[in-house]
Amino acid sequence: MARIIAVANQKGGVGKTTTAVNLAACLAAAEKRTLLVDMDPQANATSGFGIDRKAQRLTIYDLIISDASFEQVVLRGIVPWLDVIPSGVNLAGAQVELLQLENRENRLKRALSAALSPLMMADERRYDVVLIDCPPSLGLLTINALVAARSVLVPLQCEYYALEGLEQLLDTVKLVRGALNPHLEIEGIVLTMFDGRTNLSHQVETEVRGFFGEKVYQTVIPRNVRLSEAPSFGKPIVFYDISCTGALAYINLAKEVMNGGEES
Amino acid sequence: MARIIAVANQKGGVGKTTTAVNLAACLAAAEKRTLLVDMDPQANATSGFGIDRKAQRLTIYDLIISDASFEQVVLRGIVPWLDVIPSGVNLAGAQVELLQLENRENRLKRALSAALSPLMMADERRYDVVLIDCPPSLGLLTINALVAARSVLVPLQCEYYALEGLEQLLDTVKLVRGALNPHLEIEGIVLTMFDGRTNLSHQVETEVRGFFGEKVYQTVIPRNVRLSEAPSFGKPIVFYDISCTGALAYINLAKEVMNGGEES
Ligand SMILES: Nc1ncnc2c1ncn2[C@@H]1O[C@H](COP(=O)(O)OP(=O)(O)OP(=O)(O)O)[C@@H](O)[C@H]1O
Ligand SMILES: Nc1ncnc2c1ncn2[C@@H]1O[C@H](COP(=O)(O)OP(=O)(O)OP(=O)(O)O)[C@@H](O)[C@H]1O
Ligand SMILES: [Mg+2]
Ligand SMILES: [Mg+2]
Repeated sequence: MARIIAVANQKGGVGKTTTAVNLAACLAAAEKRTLLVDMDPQANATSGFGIDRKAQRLTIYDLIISDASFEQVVLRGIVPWLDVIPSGVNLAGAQVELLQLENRENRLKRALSAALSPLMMADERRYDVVLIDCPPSLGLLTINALVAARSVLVPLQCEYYALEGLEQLLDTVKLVRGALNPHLEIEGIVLTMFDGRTNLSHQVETEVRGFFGEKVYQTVIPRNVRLSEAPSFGKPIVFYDISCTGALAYINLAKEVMNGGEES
Repeated sequence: MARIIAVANQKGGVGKTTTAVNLAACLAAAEKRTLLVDMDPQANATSGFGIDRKAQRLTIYDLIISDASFEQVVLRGIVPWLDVIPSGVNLAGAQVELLQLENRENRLKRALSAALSPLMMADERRYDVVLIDCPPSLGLLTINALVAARSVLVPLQCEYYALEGLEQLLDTVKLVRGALNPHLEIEGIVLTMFDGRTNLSHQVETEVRGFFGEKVYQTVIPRNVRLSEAPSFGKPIVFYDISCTGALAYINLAKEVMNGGEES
């Protein structure tokens, strides 16, 4: 059974897409069969892999709103061992359209479980890990991801406003667990854009580790300009500059995520 | 008639709140009667002024959903010459609730125009400038702000993903101008988190100035850790550290915004 992990945080610009794209690429490099689902109308995870966001094609919108099949939507072999379900601009209207549909919170779960079920996929095709990149809100797109997922990986920027928003996110996770998805756990919290030269970064790290203990990954993602350059080349960091601190951090995070799965 | 300016960009973490809070504080320091409206459920602009987000009080939610009066909601004199309409967690549910109300796109416009109309307010009370901080989405909360405003100030982070999202934002502004608010103009684009040591920042600046010319403010907001420390003390930058590069940049931006208004 694939591990389905939503990468979520309603605070904007904390590194959700950067984490989803680079973690997916590192898991694929470790020959884990990986699927990345882009649930954000901005389609940054799509363009982070060099996929044209504006090309005329079926996207996640068609999978959850107009009942296209998984096979029609998935882009296979974007990099070896990695498939991507792309997003596009038409997803922007999905928040409103979903409200009028049956099962509006379960659309992604149903679409994925049909595709991921052992009956549908031959052995060699089944995924080990599914990552879902979420938009910066707690609306129906993120709720769909939290219902489809078995756990949530939370990128947390080492800044004050980001820390403030954590409580609202954890309250929402509890609500979803109570009402829609009893299996939903916290996969882990990963500190992002850590700048060792600033007091603020150290203060946030101390506070978060103090409060969440084991749930916080040992790996801390440093602020590293190579990570923000890579998307303009349409490449995850391990294909853009494998020797930089950003790449080493995401490789280490992927190791922790892979080990974490074995325990549960 | 007050200038009503929405501070908007659906890309997350680009500096919307930091710009709204610090521009409002600088305009107030220049003795412009200023109102800051926090339209984001994260309520970062509220806590950026040291206002307790969780206190039991009426918020923007009550003004646009349950028809509370402006007087009941506004917090006067947060700093001299500055009033704030705070946000709170209950705004998170507003996206869905607004969908079921009459005039769902006009709720903020109606609430403000009643309060700002010359008939309602004695001369000395009337605002010179109203700033509206928007959430990172193009949903009904941001649409309400774009309908209530006469112009949009766009903070643009000097990064690739932020540049990619600009087109979607400008398309939405055109849609709103066409369907809901014929007066809506672009007030200006301000480059934020500029780091002169990186090629990426210079590339983004060159591209944006090349494409948008005069619409881009001369003032560029540098990446400056003091700007991200100030919110943890509940203070805008001019009250936290007036001598830092972040404060000087926002003072200069306020001068440009004040001059820009005279031309139009
Ligand atoms: N560790 C890092 N070091 C330097 N830059 C980073 C790092 N992580 C992310 N970035 C850059 O910061 C910006 C925000 O990151 P990203 O877009 O991944 O965040 P997000 O949470 O997905 O944003 P949104 O809320 O809009 O979806 C991007 O331009 C990205 O390239
Ligand atoms: N010029 C700057 N230099 C350094 N840090 C900054 C600067 N501008 C903003 N920040 C910090 O970057 C983070 C993102 O900024 P901010 O929250 O203002 O963006 P936003 O667009 O309002 O985010 P959201 O999309 O979540 O509403 C915050 O932690 C803020 O303190
Ligand atoms: Mg993202
Ligand atoms: Mg904000």
